[in-house]
Amino acid sequence: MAYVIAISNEKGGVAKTTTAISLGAALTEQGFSVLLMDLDPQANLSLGLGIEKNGARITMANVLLESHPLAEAIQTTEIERLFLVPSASRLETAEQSLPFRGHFMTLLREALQALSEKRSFDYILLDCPPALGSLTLNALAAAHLLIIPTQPEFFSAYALRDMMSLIRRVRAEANPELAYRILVTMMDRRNRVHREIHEQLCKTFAQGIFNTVIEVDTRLRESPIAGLPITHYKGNSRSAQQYRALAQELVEYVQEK
Amino acid sequence: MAYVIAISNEKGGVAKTTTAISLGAALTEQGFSVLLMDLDPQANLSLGLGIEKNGARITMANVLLESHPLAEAIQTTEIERLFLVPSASRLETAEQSLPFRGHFMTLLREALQALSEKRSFDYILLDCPPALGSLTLNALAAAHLLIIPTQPEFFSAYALRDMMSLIRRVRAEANPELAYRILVTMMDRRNRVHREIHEQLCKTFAQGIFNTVIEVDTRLRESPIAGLPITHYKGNSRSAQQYRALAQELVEYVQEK
Ligand SMILES: Nc1ncnc2c1ncn2[C@@H]1O[C@H](COP(=O)(O)OP(=O)(O)OP(=O)(O)O)[C@@H](O)[C@H]1O
Ligand SMILES: Nc1ncnc2c1ncn2[C@@H]1O[C@H](COP(=O)(O)OP(=O)(O)OP(=O)(O)O)[C@@H](O)[C@H]1O
Ligand SMILES: [Mg+2]
Ligand SMILES: [Mg+2]
Repeated sequence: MAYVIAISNEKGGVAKTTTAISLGAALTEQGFSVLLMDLDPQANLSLGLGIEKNGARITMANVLLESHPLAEAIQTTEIERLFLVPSASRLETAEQSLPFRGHFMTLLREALQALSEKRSFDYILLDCPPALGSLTLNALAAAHLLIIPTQPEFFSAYALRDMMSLIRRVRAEANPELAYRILVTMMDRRNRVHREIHEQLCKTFAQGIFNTVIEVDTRLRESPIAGLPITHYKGNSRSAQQYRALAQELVEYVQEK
Repeated sequence: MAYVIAISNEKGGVAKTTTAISLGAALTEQGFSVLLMDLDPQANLSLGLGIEKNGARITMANVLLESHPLAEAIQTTEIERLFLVPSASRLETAEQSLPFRGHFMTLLREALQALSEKRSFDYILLDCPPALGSLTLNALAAAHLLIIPTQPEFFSAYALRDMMSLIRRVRAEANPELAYRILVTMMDRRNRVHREIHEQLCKTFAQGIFNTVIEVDTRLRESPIAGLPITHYKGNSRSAQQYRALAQELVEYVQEK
C-alpha cells in the first residue's frame, strides 16, 4: 500500500503546490514511483506540470462527485515515475455538496483503497486548497502524514492553531493514525521577522517540524512557467537541493515508522 | 449609501487582507468613515487589527447564518473612523450550507441595505477567503467594485481567468453593475519574473488595472504582529505611502463614476 501524504494549510500562498510538485519529483529521483493528486479547484498542481486546467477527460471531480474509478483518472507526466490526477473548476461544487452525503469524509480513502488493488505507487501526495472544507477533510482522512507548509510570517504561523484542532477532529472521527510535520517554506534568512518566527516554531513544535527548511529562491517562480519541477528545471539550484534533502528526511522518517 | 468594495482572489497569499486593512486605514486619513468586514473563516482581518479570533459575541457568521442584524456586529477599532465586523471559524460552514437557501447570493446585500437605514459609512471593504464559494459570491453580489490583488507570479496571474468568468456570472445573475480593478501587490522590481508578468498584466488589462503598485516591504510583515495598519505602524514607510496613493486613486475613480 502506498504511503499517503496530505499537503495542506488553510493559509493561502505558503507553497503547498510548490512542495507537492518539488517533493514528488525529488522522490522519483530516488527511484520511487509517485502519484500526485490535485484536490484544489485552482488546479495549480496540474498547471505547474504543464497541463491546462479542465483539459482532461476524467479528473478528481469525476472521482469524488460521480465515484469514477481513480485508476482511469491517472495521467503520465514528462517526468519518469511521476503520475498525476488532475483537478477541474467543478471541484469547487464538491466543497458544497459532499458534506450532505453519508461517509463524505472517507470517499477519497475508499477510492485509494480500490486503486491499490489495480496499481501500486510508493508515495501518493495530495495537494489541498487553502480551506478546511470537505476536500481537505477527505485528504486528511486518507493520509498517513500531513505536511503543513508554513511561511515564517504572522498570519501563517497563526493558522497552525486551526490546523491542530482539525487534526484532533480527523483523528477522533476518521483517522486515528494521522501524523503531522510542519515544513518551513519561503524562508528569507536575512529577514528578522522570518528568523524570529522560525525560532518560535522550532521551540513550539520541536518533534513536529522538519529539520529541512525551504528558502526563498526565485527559480521556484520560474519553474511553473516552464511546466517543470524545480529538480528538472534547475537541478543544481538551492531549492532543488533543499527539496532533495526534504525527500531524504521524509524517507528516513517513513522507514523508522 | 456606502460605496462597497469586495477584495477577492481565488489565489491564496496575494495580500487581500493586507490590502483591506491598509487601504481602509488610508481612506480614514482622508476623513472618510470605513467599515471593514471579515468574510474569511481564517479571520486574519480581525487578527491584523489586534482582535483575537472567535472572541466577539456577534460575528459575520451570525449575520449570514442566523440573519442577525449587521448593525449589532459592528465593533470599533483603535483607529478613528475605522470599524470592523469580525469573522469566526464557524463561517466555514456557511460555504457549505448557504447554497441550499433561496437567494443565497444576495444575503449580504440585503443585510447591507438594512444597515444603511441605521448607520452610514462612506466605504465598506469586504475581505474574502481564497475560494470562489458562496462567501465570495455574496461579496461580489453586494459590491460596486471588485479589487483583485494580484502577485506578479505565474499561478496568481493565471487565477485571473477564473476571476473574470466569476465576474461574468455575478453580472448575469445578481449584480450587472459590478466593476473590477486589478491591483499589483508584493511586487519586487529587481525580480525579472515580476517585471515581465507586471508588464503583461498592464498590456492585457489596460483600463482594468490600478496605476498604483504595492511593492514588497517587510514593514507589512511586522504591522499585523503589532495589530496596527501600516499607516499607523510606520506611517512614513514606502508601503504606507503606496496604500495612500491607492486610496487617492480609488477616491478619484469613485468620484468620476
Ligand atoms: N521557496 C520559494 N521561493 C520563492 N517563491 C516561491 C517559493 N515557494 C513557492 N514560491 C512561489 O510563491 C507562490 C505561492 O506558492 P504556491 O502557489 O505553491 O502556494 P500554495 O500554498 O499552493 O497557494 P494556494 O494557497 O493558492 O494554493 C507561487 O507563485 C510560487 O511560485
Ligand atoms: N507588500 C508586501 N510586502 C511584504 N509582505 C507582504 C506584503 N503584502 C502582504 N505581505 C505579507 O504576505 C503574506 C500574505 O498576505 P495576506 O495574508 O494579506 O494575503 P491574503 O491574500 O489575504 O492571503 P489568504 O489567501 O490566506 O487570505 C502575509 O504574511 C503578509 O504580511
Ligand atoms: Mg496551491
Ligand atoms: Mg486573507
